[in-house]
This record gives sequence, C-alpha cells and structure tokens, in this order.
Amino acid sequence: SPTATTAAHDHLAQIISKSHLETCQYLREELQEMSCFLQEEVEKFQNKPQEAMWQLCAVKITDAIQYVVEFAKRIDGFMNLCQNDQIVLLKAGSLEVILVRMCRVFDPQNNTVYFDGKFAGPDVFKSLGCDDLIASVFDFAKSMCSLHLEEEEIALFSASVLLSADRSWLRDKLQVERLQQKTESALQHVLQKNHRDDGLFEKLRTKVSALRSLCALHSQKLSAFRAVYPDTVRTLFPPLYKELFAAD
Amino acid sequence: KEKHKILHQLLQNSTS
Repeated sequence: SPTATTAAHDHLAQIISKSHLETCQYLREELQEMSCFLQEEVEKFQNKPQEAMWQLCAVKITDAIQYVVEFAKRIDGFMNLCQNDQIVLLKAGSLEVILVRMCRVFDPQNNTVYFDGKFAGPDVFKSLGCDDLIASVFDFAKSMCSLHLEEEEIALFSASVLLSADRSWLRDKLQVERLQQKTESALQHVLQKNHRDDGLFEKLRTKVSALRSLCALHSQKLSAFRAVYPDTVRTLFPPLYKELFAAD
Repeated sequence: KEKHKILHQLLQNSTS
C-alpha cells in the first residue's frame, strides 16, 4: 500500500541519514569556526616537494575513506552482500562518496575546501602537479553546493552512489540493484517531501558521470606520479590507499 | 583476498 511504502522510505531515509551523520568526519558547525590559510601558509604547501604533498593528500584521502567504510557498514543491507561485492563497491565508490561529501566542507563564497586544519583554495595544491584535476574537483564541489542539498539528501545520494549496481566484478548484481533502487526511491521521496524542484533528481543523476570522470582522472594522475616516484608510493603511502587505488 | 587485507579487516571490525 502507498502508506506502507511511504513509511518504508521514511525509515530507510532515517537510517541512512543517521549513518551519514555518525560517520561524516566533520560537522558543519565545527567548520564554521575555521579560517582560511594565510598567504605564508599557502606558500609552505606550494614549496613542499611533489612527493611530500602527494603523500599528505593520500593520507587525508585515506582518513576520509575509513569514515566511508564505516558509513557503508551501517547502510541497511550492505553487510548482507557477499564480501567480494562489499569490496568491489567500496573500491569503486569510496572516492566518489568523498567527492560528494566534499560539498559539506566546501565554501563556495571563496572557493576553498577544508584541508589539514583550515580552508584551502586550489593554489594550496599546486605542488601536486595536477592543476586540471584540482580545478575539476573544485568545480564539482561548487556545482554540488549550488544544489543546496540537505544532510538527508546528501546521505541518500551518497548511499545510492556507493550502491551502484553497474560496477565491474559484482557477483550478485541483482541484490545490489535492489538496494540501489530502494535507496533511490527513498531519495526521490525525500526530495518530494522537501518540496524540491522536479529536476533535482535528474541533476543528481548527471553528477554520477562527473564523479566517474573525476575518479578516472585521479587514477591517471596517480599512475603518472607512480611511474616517476614508485618508491614513494610503495614505502610512504598508506596501505589502504594502495589497496584501493594502486593495485598492480 | 590477500589483495584487500585492510579493507577486509575494516569490514570485519564491529561497528564502533
């Protein structure tokens, strides 16, 4: 019945929102107090050797991924998937979820993102040597911010990104598809409930391909970096980062 | 699998 469906959507939305808030790493309120890096601090980042800045970013991404794994574990049904599929989904989707979550720690007014204790503009990441990737990531965060999503909407969108049934190497595609459909229905229900414009769900769908391009670009940049500095990656990068992104 | 040792561990740890 429609009432039962509405109740089920509300219930799922509630569980996923709770999981999101419990694992979101930073609360918006605590970030409001934070300032931007001063020029001399920006220069310190810019003067870091490329390897050191890559290592720092790999560490930050790995920290964030641990929260995403915790989020995944609390999504209804995720832990009922076989472990192969849990790993496939996290391997393909954890960076995408971080990019979605980034809109929570992004200030579109001055194009800065929370990084290593303060708000940082794209110039902070100059020594990575990937200006195009950084510019694309900032553009993506800006466009996500312009949708003014509420936490509940970010939570459900993140969950649906993670539960993408079209990832390669899934054993039980059908089960993932069912979970994704349930999450997407709950997202649509929440958008309707919040009186969002009709096009928002479709706009979010278009973000999925942007996320995939960003992750592909990250892999490409990592391969190029690793070709020049194989020992840095091997000895200094966090093991979890290597498992996810730098498998041989 | 050995290839995803840490991810395995994280998934198996009980939710804190």
